[in-house]
Amino acid sequence: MNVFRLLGDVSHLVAIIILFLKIFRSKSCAGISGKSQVLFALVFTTRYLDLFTSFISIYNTVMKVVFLVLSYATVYLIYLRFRSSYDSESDTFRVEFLLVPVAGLSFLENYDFTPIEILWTFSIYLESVAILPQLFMITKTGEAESITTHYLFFLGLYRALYLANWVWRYHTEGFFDQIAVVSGVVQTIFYCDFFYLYVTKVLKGNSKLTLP
Amino acid sequence: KLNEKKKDEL
Repeated sequence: MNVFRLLGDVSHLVAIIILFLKIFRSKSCAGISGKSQVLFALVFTTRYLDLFTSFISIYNTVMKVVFLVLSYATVYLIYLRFRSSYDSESDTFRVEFLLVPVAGLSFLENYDFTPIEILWTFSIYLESVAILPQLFMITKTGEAESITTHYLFFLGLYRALYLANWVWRYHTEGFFDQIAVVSGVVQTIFYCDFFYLYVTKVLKGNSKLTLP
Repeated sequence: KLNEKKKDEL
């Protein structure tokens, strides 16, 4: 464990908690893409299958459980508890255009052709594109509440910190996970234009992000 | 192909 990965995990946890609390306390999921949240729940489900078979550390197990519980709880809030506030007309990204290529690629490019390894690879590739329905929804509605932009900021920051973690691990222990690194770079690139808007607009104190 | 590494990352 290094400081970049720890800060990355904390940033990821903060993002997930921000989103959950925003929906739970405002009793509304307006402006939130339910499709992205379903994809994230799928990412955690396919990545943490080894939750009960291989024990790494208390931290590892606890974080996996927390991520799984909060992601499914968020999907529950969006599609069941507060479904009347779910803006399905704006959440129209065709997720099959993500799932099919990601599934195909995970069969082609993986470290080991075994179910658990292919599912892990699937989760890595899927995570890199899972935010696209949310970003697409924001461009479609042309705006986002500032709490939603804080969620996206910490979510984007988490994988950027993981990139620093991989640089660190490469230089200190020769660790290099090509699939995770390439996907992490792609994932972080998708946030770049959002990061620019976040810094130039939201941090200037605007109540919400309105796209030009 | 990467050697069999323990997946210690989240």
